[in-house]
Amino acid sequence: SQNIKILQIPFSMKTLKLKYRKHMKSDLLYKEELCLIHHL
Amino acid sequence: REDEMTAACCPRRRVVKLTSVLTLQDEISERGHEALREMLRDHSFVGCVSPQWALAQYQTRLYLLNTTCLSEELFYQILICDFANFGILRLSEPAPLYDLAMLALDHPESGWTEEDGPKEGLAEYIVEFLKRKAEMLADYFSLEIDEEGNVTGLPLLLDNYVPQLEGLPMFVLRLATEVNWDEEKECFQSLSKECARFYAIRKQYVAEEDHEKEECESSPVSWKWTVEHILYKAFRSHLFPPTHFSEDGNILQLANLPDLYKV
Repeated sequence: SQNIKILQIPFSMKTLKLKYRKHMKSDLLYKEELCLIHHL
Repeated sequence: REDEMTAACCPRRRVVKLTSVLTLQDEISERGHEALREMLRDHSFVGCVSPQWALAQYQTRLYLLNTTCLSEELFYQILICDFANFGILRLSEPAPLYDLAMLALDHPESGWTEEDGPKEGLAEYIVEFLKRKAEMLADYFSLEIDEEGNVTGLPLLLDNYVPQLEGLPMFVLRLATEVNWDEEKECFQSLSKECARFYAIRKQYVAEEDHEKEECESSPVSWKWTVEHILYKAFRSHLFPPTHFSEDGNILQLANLPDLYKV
């Protein structure tokens, strides 16, 4: 197990929550846009 | 399989003899398309259209490639071919499975309805369920879950590549709901598919403002740099594209010089 390569990556649950909710909003807007295009 | 180093430049420390894994490796070889592999191996990268699409030239032809689908297949093949030999991406702060599951259940993509019961109960079930799988996940996939129910480490699949962590909540939810945990081969296959889905580059996780940042194009942290220098570099050496990529539009020939001369 001493041969395992380990790298640390920055992570914050608080930041993830903020980013995730932002993406959720843009996903919904994107889907609404697609529906509108389809309707037109 | 005989390479001494993995795709993440880790020394291969274990020889895998599990029939299930060897069969999955053979399946990758069987469905591979030799001409497509040659094209990917010798292509010249032209540029990114978006985080999802890129242009590449091979001989006298210009191709449009679906980076999202190609990277998903790349990570699947790495998960199967470097099985049980991954390094670890250790999170600087533990990620509680409960919070991740709740975030995913809040997303419409989860398909959660009131008939499924309270989200809190489902999230608690997911934590307990994945904690029971922690030993196997850590041993074979370098996916670390501690006794308190936090994700602490993710597999290091490709040198210099970190997945977009916005995909972590859905990955955790799908680990509990989409993986076949009953049959060995199907388990490794479906688990690898879910992990590959999480690691593939996704347009929705590249912030809108980053799309426009031309000045950052040459910076090693920009998505364009990652696509060109990490993903397409790995496509040359590690991806054996399946035949269906030439039929489903994921690798699409746009033009070739002899025809353009005629025009």
